[in-house]
Order: sequence, then C-alpha cells, then structure tokens
Amino acid sequence: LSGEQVLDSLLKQLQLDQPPVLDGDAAEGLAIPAHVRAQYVALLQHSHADHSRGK
Amino acid sequence: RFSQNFREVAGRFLVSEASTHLLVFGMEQRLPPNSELVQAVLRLFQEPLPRAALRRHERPTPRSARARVTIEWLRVRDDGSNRTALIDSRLVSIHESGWKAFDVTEAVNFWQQLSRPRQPLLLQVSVQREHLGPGASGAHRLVRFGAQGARGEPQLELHTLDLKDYGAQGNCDPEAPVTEGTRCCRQETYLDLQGMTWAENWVLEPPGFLTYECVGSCLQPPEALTFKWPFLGPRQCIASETASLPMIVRMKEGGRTRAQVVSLPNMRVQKCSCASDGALVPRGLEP
Repeated sequence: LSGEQVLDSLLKQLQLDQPPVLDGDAAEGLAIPAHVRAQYVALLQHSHADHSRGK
Repeated sequence: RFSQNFREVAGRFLVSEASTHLLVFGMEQRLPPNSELVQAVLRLFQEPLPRAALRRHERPTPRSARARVTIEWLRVRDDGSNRTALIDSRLVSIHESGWKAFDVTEAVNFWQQLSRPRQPLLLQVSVQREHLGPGASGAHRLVRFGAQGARGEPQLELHTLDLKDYGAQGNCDPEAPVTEGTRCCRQETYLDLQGMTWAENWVLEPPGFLTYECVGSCLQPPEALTFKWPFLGPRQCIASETASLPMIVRMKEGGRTRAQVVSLPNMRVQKCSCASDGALVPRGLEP
C-alpha cells in the first residue's frame, strides 16, 4: 500500500480531482469536534473484514 | 454461474411436470478440518432406457433426443419454508446410460455457511424436457437415475486441499527476512502520512497507520491435481480479507473549514490466503 493509493482512494471517496489547497494557519486552529472524533473512533473499532474477491 | 453480479430471477411456472428427486447427503465430518474445498462433484448413474417403455412412448424418440437435468441446492429455513439456488444444469442424451457428473461445489459452499447444527446437504435433481412448447416431446420422462441405496446410487465427491500444506501462515515472522521460500504471510509495515505533502493541512487523523502486505509464495498442487482441475490457475498469496480505513480530513465550505470523517474501503489487509484464479468465489448465503 502506498501513499499514492491512499490519496487516490481519498479523492475518489470525496469525489475530488485533487487535494484541496488549505492554508496551514487554519489547520493549526481547527479542533476536531467531539462528535466527529466519536464517529471516527467508532469506525476504527468496527471496521469489518470485507471479503476481497481476490486479485 | 459463480458470478456475484447476477441474482436468480423469480418466474412463474408455465409447465410444472418436471420429475424431481431429492438427494440427501450427511456431511458432518466429511470435510477435513483446515482444508479448502476445491471441487465437489455429484455423479448420477443414468439407467439404460427400458425397451418396453420406449415402445409404449406415444411417438418415436429420435436418437438425438435430450433432456435437461438441473441441480438445485435446497435449504430448509427455520420457519419451515424452502429456498433453492440453481447450482448446475446441462443436457443429457435420453438414449445414453452411465455416470453423469455435475459440479456442485457451490452447493457445498452454501452448506458450509449454514449455522450449526447444520442440516444435511439437500440436492434437488429435476429432469425437464429440452424444449418447451406445444410440439415438445415428453421423452424426458424416460430418463431415470439410480436412486440412493440402490445399485448405481448417487456419489458425492469432495476434493479438498490440506491448508496445512497448501495454505498461508498467519503473520510473517518479523525477525525473519522474507525470501523466496517464505510461505505466504502478512507482513507489517507502517505508512507515515505526515511525510506526505498532499496530506499536509488536509489529513487530521491518523498521522499514519499500520499497513500490511501479503508476501511469500504458495505451495502448488502436484501436476496430477492441476491436470484434474484445469480451470484453476496457480495458487497465489493474496489479500482474502480487507478492512476499511477511517480518516478525518479538513473540508472547505464557503469561507470556513470543518472536520469530516471519511472511510476508505479495502485499505487494510486483515488476512492473507493462498488462492487460485479460476476458483469459485463463494456466493454469500442470504439471511
């Protein structure tokens, strides 16, 4: 698994053509709301095994 | 067949006079533990045509006359209702006799997915006329198969591979380097997203994550078996179970930015297995 594959999958999921241009300062100040973090943690804990169809 | 993209289409009975047999196979202890089912073959013995029956038939039956034999897996649900799934179907010559083979691998796959205690494997064998329509002959009714418990009784062959030899090993030994001789295993690596320019200011969580790769090789069946199963490609080490990867990213909306959760499918390898191209992709059992 490479960084490029993660980027491709992320762009596909968010239906974007390229990564958004965001300024760094805003990123520093952005706190992750509790409900978003709770959703993230729940997904992390419950990520299910999907049967891959092989190659 | 064997495609997960097509679902059986319910239809109405136009002609309902197929002769149907129900075969029951006790399956417990039949499949060795820790083994992979490669193929299951149902063999039915088609009885020779009794001359007298042929003479009694309302009109001559041409040498080329055929009947359609269909095998369905029958499942008796908890509420007592039956569900069937088409497994195999082919034409047989009415005038021929002898063993006829049908591939019922998928039926055994379905049976393996049943919750315990499991009912026996129920296979419904239907013999239908080759063509429908006013001119169709009823010669298919002359087709007889040896019944269970009698001479020429149906045979169910189960062909398996012992995963102790032909399977993967769990996770790779982190201490041992992966070489050509390493048996298929899951190798752990770490993907650091913080070092990626595209992730800067965009990906808030995770900073990086454990990722796995299936490495190593698989033992190939001996030539005698590959000859028996020409439809199977070489065994390869593949990701047989994967999991999604949740992330938190920054999204711009109007003049503001907010945090959003997104889940990337099939991003993390949960299990590596040895599998062949051409092998049956098990259909999931409907609830």
